[in-house]
Amino acid sequence: EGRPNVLFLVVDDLRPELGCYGSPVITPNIDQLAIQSIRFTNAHAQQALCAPSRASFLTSRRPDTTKVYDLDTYWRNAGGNFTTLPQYFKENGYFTASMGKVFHNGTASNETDDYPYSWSVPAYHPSTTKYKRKKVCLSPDGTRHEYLLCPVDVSQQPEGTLPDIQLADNAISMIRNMSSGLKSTNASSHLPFFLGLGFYKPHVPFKFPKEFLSLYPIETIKMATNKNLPASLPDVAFETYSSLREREDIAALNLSFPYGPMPDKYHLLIRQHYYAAVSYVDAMIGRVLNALEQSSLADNTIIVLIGDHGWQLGEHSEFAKFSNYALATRVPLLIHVPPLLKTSFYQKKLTTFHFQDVFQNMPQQTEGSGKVSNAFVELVDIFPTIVDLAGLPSVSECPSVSHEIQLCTEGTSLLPLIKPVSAG
Amino acid sequence: AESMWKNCTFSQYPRPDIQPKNNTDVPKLKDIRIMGYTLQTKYYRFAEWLGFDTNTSKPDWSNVYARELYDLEKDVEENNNVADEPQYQLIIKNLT
Repeated sequence: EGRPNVLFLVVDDLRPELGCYGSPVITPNIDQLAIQSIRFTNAHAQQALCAPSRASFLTSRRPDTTKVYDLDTYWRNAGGNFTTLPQYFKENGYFTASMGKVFHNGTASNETDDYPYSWSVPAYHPSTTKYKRKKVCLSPDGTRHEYLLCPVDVSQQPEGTLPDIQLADNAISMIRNMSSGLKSTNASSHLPFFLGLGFYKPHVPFKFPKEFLSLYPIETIKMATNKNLPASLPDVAFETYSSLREREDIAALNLSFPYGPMPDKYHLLIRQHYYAAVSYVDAMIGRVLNALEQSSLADNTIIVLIGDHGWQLGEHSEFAKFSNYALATRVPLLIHVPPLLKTSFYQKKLTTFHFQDVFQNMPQQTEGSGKVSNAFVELVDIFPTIVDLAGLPSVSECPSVSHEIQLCTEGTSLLPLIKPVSAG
Repeated sequence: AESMWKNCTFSQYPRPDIQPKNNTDVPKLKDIRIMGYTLQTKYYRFAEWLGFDTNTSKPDWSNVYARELYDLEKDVEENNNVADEPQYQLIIKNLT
């Protein structure tokens, strides 16, 4: 009783292209969270690919320990039977639930999202994820294709919705149920929760409600200032943005392999659609945070928001992740410590998550607001940090070889960085 | 606290070959031959692309395929790899 809840938000392929990080991209809901959080400006993923990065930060081990480098390997089979972040909370009396893409779905998480080890209930996957590689993007001639650039009329989509909309709906429903349970007299429903929410966008394809594209008129989009392939870049360092080339609209460009380049028109379109997809996810996150506040849970819930890795938007003539460039490894990291925790930044109740609707009221930019840390941090640091914030027994540092040790960390708790900010 | 904090971050990325191929971006475990290790400090980003054994998950430090060094004070966008320039060899030695 009294222990904080945890809301763990993972956004797929999100680089710090957010208003709170100085970007012109319109993200008022995440910015609102940032104002009430510590914003880390130098956070890096351990590998710029979904499955390895997620296996890494959810076990707090680096890829050379998890032995997860690709999209198919399950760390318990390859690296060791490592305790995960949600598993640790579950073993300490929490109700844990996964929705969407927290672990990389599929064989990389044993086809179960690591249930039942990590989660109290089977993971929720939106029914519309099965259309990810289907021909659902409308072309001007009325035919449907599998495009990279795919703004849609949601009502015309299969099942009349999209994965991140379903994800937010389901999360809101669970939050309301948890709130009802906490108010009930049923002792078993009084467990604190760890809710992992994995949003699917802005990962390709850029399929999102088309109205978000109107936020970014194409004439306002700027080219990357360094769009050319550096002459001094070793061949081995270059990534070929294969995940873009396999979509029909990009394939039709007949780009030269491996170096392209991408035509300027598509360079701009890709940036425009990435921005719109980010604003769409921001709106879904805003809905969830608003539900948290309305359910009276916000003041006792630790909130963490991260991207699993970055993304290149035409810089160095590259698109996507798959590289070691800082643009591919650097991620947003926000940690909201709620007012009821002793380590909180706040002297009084300040948690407010009103839904910011960009189509009703264009928000102000909030760069520079909130608390900031410029320290070097890594996603392997998140596990011990959340554990410390929640007051669970701290996780000890791993020895150099740790395959037989179920619980340890190759990261460092960020609590010392959070406490001075809190004191200030 | 920040002044006493870690002074770099580490990331890595695997490759099947030194030349870009169809499976360069997402090589399967069995196809990985090279690992690029990179560290980011306040002033530099350094990367070394090394031969790699997936059975042991260890790089072969004597088998260097390529290096990258970006001087972030002069080149924050990482446009100019200076790993081969003589004046940076001591920096590389220190970073390795």
